[in-house]
Amino acid sequence: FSDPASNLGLEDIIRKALMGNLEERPE
Amino acid sequence: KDIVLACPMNMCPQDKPNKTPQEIWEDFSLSFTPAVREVVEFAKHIPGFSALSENDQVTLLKAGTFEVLTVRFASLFNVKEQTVTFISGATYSLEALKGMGMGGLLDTMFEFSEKLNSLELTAEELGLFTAVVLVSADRSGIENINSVELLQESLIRALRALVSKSNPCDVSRFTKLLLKMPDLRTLNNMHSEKLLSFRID
Repeated sequence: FSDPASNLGLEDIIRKALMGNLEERPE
Repeated sequence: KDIVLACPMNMCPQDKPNKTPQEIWEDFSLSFTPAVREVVEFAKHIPGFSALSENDQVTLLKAGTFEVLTVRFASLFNVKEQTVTFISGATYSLEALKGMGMGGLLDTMFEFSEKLNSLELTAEELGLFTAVVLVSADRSGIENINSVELLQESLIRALRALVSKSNPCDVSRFTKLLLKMPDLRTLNNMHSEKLLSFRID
């Protein structure tokens, strides 16, 4: 990985949170 | 070789030796993921942030999440006692963490936390400062720089007014606060280098 943020899976978490994906949220 | 994650968002800096890197990462993501979600929720509440393009929102969040969390967790670094409190509630001495191989980044985190805490920001000031940190038009990959610049300028004006209102006699306080931004960039770069050395498969 050349991008540390990609290494963390950060973009995936951010995109899901931005879309308000409630299924991804903990109860 | 044992994996050391001396990040206060981790439950503890060093896990049991029989844990696989995958298990260590899964445990870490249990605390890391909700923290990132909170940063996203915070961003959504910044007036004007949601009006930016989705790509620019993602770019700002990808680049700035570490800096936002650093500001938010500055109080976990006890400069006087030279300790770091992890989210598990356990406190570790800087000496012990250094003994695990963590050095430069932690020292710089302590320096930053000391300087930030010395400004004794109110919760409102800290929130607005964090918004200014997140909405930075000079992040690499921004598509509509003008929109981000306009939003950042309005946030900086609001922060200046707020800081001046709470401490009208101390005119240097606002400048001191803005000077924390390059410090955060330095920390972000140091943290990125650490991450690159810890490949997550």
